[in-house]
Amino acid sequence: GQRFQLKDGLIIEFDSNGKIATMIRNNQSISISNEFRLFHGADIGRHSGAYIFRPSEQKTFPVTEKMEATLYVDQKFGIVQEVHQQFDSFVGQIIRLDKQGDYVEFDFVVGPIPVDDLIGKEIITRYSTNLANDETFFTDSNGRQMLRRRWNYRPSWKYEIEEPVSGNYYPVNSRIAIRDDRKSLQMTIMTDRSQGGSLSPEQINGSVDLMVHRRLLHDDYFGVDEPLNEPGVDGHGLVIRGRHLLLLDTLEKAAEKHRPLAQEMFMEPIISFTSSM
Amino acid sequence: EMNITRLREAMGVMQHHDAVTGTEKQHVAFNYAKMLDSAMQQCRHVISESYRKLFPTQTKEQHEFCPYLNISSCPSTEMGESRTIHLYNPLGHRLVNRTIRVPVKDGYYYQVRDQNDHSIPAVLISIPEFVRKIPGRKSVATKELVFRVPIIESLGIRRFHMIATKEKQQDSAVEIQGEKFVGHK
Repeated sequence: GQRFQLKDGLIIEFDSNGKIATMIRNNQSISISNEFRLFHGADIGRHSGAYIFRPSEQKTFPVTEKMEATLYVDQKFGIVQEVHQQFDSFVGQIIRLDKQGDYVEFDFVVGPIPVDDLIGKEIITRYSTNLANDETFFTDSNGRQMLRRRWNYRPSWKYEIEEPVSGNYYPVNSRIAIRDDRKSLQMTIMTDRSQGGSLSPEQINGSVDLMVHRRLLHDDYFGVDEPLNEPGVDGHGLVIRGRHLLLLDTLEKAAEKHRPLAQEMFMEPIISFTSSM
Repeated sequence: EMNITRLREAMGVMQHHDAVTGTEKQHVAFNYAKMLDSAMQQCRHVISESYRKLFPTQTKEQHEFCPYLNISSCPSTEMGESRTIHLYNPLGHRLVNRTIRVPVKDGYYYQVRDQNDHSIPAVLISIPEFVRKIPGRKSVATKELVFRVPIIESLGIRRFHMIATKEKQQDSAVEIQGEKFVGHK
């Protein structure tokens, strides 16, 4: 029934339920939470599919209610500090803190997404903080510069909002970030593959959503002519395992950290084995 | 040259807009995966040959690669046998304090030693059930052997020995016990 901390240069505090609650870096503290939520795919009209993201409602639903958490701390060498979060659904996650790293790692397994209710689902992971980002966020542009995105806004024309959620989703090839100028802090989330990302429709300030998995039951009529419903090895749907690295740093230092880290994520050491010693 | 060209060509095909965005039909997606996998196998052969050229006195064996390490599965390391682990850093900058995770099975003790036979601190940690139960994962690994590599120079190679024994040794990896508690939303 007590909070506990994983601590090194970066401190993460978990609440009594095993959920991440606070991050402290350089004596600056922010409140943070992480949860998996889902959109329901539209089942009438133009559906969500391979080409488009069109949820039936402009809001998310929680994926899961209950969670069992296990804490692993290596007291002797400090190599391992992690919390395994097993949800009572099709989602599981490991949160790791590396003694030598400046980031928190989220290693998640999602799927197979159940569709017994005949509703397609698009799963997001949400990182909510108390950062004030003035309704703006930044996404990379396939290895070029970070582009500034603003909620319900386009820089070169007057934007009329017809689809409030998908109209604010952008491609995230390697990272998405929000900045708080008053606190002089930037939260950057590095992805291990291209995903869709945005601010959270339910909390435009301080919160980032990344879509990690989708399973849909209708074609979107843009030419693929089949729903986005990969069967997986057992025919029950695809399971994904992915990784996000969350960096929290000052505005001045953020780019210095996330640029080499992106290279390290995309070009990991090549590991091979031989039996001779 | 031909072995590398297979992957170059496959990557060329993957620049088609359907492959970039994932808007290809499912049978095309399967074919893309097959094409990439076969090209990657050819490149693994090239890497193996390179090691043999660089270290001609040390190994004549083909290197084994583990494409299922992403689901904590690796037949090379999880059968309770000792292995040499080779790490190649493809980056133009050095990697510092890299954590390496190798799937292993229960019932053995493991030591990690560097090229100079110095013991490297290592720990064992459980692979969570939600990873072990991933459909299609055919693995006997229930734990990961975790150790830290202090430095791998740019374009550099580091090698470590993973020694599996039936009896506990003084420097065997310590198993980390989890502290479990149930939470509610």
